[in-house]
Parts: sequence; structure tokens; C-alpha cells
Amino acid sequence: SESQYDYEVYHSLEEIQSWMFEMNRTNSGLVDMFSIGKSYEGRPLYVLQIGKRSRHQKKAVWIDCGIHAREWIGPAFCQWFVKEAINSYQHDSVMRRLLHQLNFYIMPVFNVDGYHFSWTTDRFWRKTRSKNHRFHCRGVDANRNWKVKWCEEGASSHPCDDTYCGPFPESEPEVKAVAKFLRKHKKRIKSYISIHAYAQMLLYPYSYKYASIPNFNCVESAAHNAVTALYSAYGVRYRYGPASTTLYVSSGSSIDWAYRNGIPYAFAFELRDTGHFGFLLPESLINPTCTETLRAVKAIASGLLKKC
Amino acid sequence: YLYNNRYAGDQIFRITPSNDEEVQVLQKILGHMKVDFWQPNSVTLICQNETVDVHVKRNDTRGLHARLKQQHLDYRVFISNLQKEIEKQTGYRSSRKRR
Repeated sequence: SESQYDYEVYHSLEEIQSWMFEMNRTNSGLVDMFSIGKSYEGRPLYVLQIGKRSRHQKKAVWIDCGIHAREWIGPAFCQWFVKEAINSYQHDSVMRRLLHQLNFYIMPVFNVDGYHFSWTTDRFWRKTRSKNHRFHCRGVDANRNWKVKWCEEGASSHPCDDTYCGPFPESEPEVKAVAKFLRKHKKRIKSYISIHAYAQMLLYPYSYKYASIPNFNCVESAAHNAVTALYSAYGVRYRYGPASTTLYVSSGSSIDWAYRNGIPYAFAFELRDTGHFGFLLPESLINPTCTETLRAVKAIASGLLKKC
Repeated sequence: YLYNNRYAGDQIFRITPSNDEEVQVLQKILGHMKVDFWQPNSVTLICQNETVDVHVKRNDTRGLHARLKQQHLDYRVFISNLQKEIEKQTGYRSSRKRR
């Protein structure tokens, strides 16, 4: 049941999906669950909508976790966010205001096939699990498959590479489903957030080129406020800035696609750590990592309600 | 054992090339090995003074140690036995649960 669910351990795909159904069943006023499509292996792509029901069209924030299968702290954070949003709605005025004025679309596991495979067979699988009969290697990097400067610098056209961009943009049903949903709701979605690991960074467009985005000042300020909020929890410092200069150039990324499709605040978080445990962040660090990241996400969301 | 103990003896190397020449040497070494890049995501993204984390299979660790020493490249092993670290992350709990 909801009260017994342990948010400080990693959960398998099945456990996460059961948890989603349970959250939807027990929080009808704040939670709505739906599927936006199917994965390559036929699994449903579930999304939770979190927010106070309203007759009015509300602005929205999209958060996806687990684009890369081995980055388990991502799905852990998405679940943590939902739990905190619901549990703090009554007593936290900031969260209550956010849920009254915004909807949050939370996708706890974007790459469902890859995540399941990382639990059962290869802990360090990264890509999707699609198969191209012409090549023996499987999978596409779902963060190189978006239709923006697709398969140029920072992506690989070789199917066996971990940054393989795929045979064509949106070739991955998971990417296509999310892109379709975001396109459909783009007037209302003001922020796109994608959760990755590990590097302790907050990145924004562009990834594919060294150039400043038109609303640089507002996005830079939002990022600064977010990492300041994150730091206030445990003193953990995050670097932030354009992905191309802060991390490296890469093409076909989801944040560049979201930005180009009109979502003004697109971010990618690279959560803990910086290379002590890497993808194997211990369960004992789920709580502090998610607590600090929640502060950052709340800061970004609160910023959307102000004028910049 | 989780994952049929397939990661026993595998290691994660952290290598920091300090100049362009070391970058090229490292790209050459890793480019000829079957390693899994943890960060950055591929051999082409290696750049000076940025750390490179790679997952090396147990049969290749000795050879990589030797080559890195031979080239006087700065490196350390930040996970010396990957299987053990995986077991620590969820193994004890989930095996208990399965039992």
C-alpha cells in the first residue's frame, strides 16, 4: 500500500507501475494516470498528472526520468517528487500553490524496456531495446534520437555505440510518444525537465551548438535559483549552464527539442554523484539526493509563476 | 549472485588526461579496447583535464593498468570490484526479499 512503499530503495519496473496505479487510486483529487503509448517491447508508457483539478487550462511542467536505463536515481527521484507533492500539499503552502496553479506530468520511467533489462540482465545498459535486423547490436540512445540537429556532433551513427542516434529521428516509440504528447500540450507546458545521472549539473539548451538561447537571462537566473535551492539542503554544489559548454556538445537531445518546440524552460539534471559511486549510488543516498533535487525543481516551477 | 555474477572482478577506472597528447594516447588505448564509457559517453568526447570513467572487464584490467603506467597517465580505480558494489546497492535487500 501507499503508506508502506519504501521511497529509499530502488524499485523494479513492475513495482513502480504498481505504485503508480496505487497513487492514482488513493489520490483521486491530485493524481491522474494515463498512458501515452507503448514501448518497442510493447510495455505501456505511463505518466502521472499531479495537480489540483481545475476547470481552467493550467500551465504545466513535464518531468521525465530514466531516459538512460542505468541511471536508477532518476526513477527514484520521480517517485520521490510525487510522494512529496501529495504528502506536502496540505501543510506546505508553496507546494499547494504550485499544485493549484500548475499541473506536473511525471514520467517515472521513460525507457521502460531498458530499465527492465538493467534489472534483469545488464546493470549498465543505457539505450532502448529496439532491434534493427540489419545490425546485431540493439538499442538507441533515447537522448540522441530527437528531431533537432539529429545525428550530428556528439552522436554516433553506429548501432553498437552507446550514443547511437537511431536509424531516423523519433525512430524509438518511446521518444515518438513523448514528443507527440509534448507537441500536443506545448501551449501549456512551460518547462521540460529531464532527470539523468551522474555529474551534479543543471544543464539547459543548447546542447548541439555553442550559442546563447534567446531567453538566456531568464533561464540562467532560473538555473541559478535552482542550484542555490539545491545547495541549501546539504551544501552540495551543482555546476550549471548551457549543456554544450558545461558538459559537451551532443545532438538530438530532448532539452534542445523541447526548447525548439516552444517550451521556454528546458533543463536536464545530472544528479549525484561526481564519480565515487557513479551509477551505483547507494540507496542510503536516495533521500538526500531527492530532497535537494526537489528543492531545485520547486524553485524552477515557482519561477514559472513569476514574470521574467 | 545478481546478474549471474557477471561483473565479478570488473573495475571502474578513472583517468584524467592532463594535455592534448595524453588525450590522444588515451583515445588510442581505449579506442582499441571493448570498454563501457560511464563518462563521458564516448571515446570522441574525451578532453583534457576532464575525468574519464570506464568500466573494464576483469580480463582486461591487468592490460589497461600496464598500458596506463607505461604511458605515465594519471589514473585510479574507483570501483575495484563492480560485482560487490552492485550487490551492495540492492543485492542484500532484494535477495532477502526473494527468499
